Amino acid sequence: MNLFRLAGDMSHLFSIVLILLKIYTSKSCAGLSMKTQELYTLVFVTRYLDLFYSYVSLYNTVMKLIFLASSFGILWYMRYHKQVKQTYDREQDTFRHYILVVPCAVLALIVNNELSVTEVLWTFSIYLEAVAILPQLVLLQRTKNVDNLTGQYIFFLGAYRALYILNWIYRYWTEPKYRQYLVWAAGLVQTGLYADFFYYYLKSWQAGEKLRLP
Amino acid sequence: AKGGRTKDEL
Repeated sequence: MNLFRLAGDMSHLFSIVLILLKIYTSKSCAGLSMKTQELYTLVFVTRYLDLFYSYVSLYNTVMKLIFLASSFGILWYMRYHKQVKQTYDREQDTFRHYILVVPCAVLALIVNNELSVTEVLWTFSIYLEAVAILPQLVLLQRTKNVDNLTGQYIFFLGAYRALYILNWIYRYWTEPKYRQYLVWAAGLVQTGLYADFFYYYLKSWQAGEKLRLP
Repeated sequence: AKGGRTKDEL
């Protein structure tokens, strides 16, 4: 494992810690999209089915379990915690799941490496992860008042993807057999979705202000 | 890995 990959994973992990910390300390999930959290949970469930039939390393297994457990944990807080659930922006978070889930499922059935149940589900998770942030970005645009932790959460999620691209470039040059075009294409799309957010995030940060969206 | 799928990333 190279440093880019490790830094990417840690950035991903850190974003989840931030979101749990925000919910736990402020007992609020204001500004967070439950749709995005549900989509991420679906991503983890469909991708990490391989926990049952393949083993890579202790590191991978532990990280997969953390991602699964934390995504269910966040959803539990948003849905069932007495105080937290009252802070959810239900009226603003109107993005429909099927708009993303259906096209990703169809695409996974057409463009995949092998037409088997596990492989199609895995491919579906790759496509869905690429676009799962969209409900969150839409909510961000609507509510505009972004608190620091939510801004940082999205920043570290974006950083995770950017670091994975560096990891792919590194592995492309160091591992002759390392070619995964499908993952790269989805990853580029995913990182691209953050471009606009990054622009405003860095601008606000430079000006020493809270994140402001136009 | 079949068809270039890399199973060692998260």
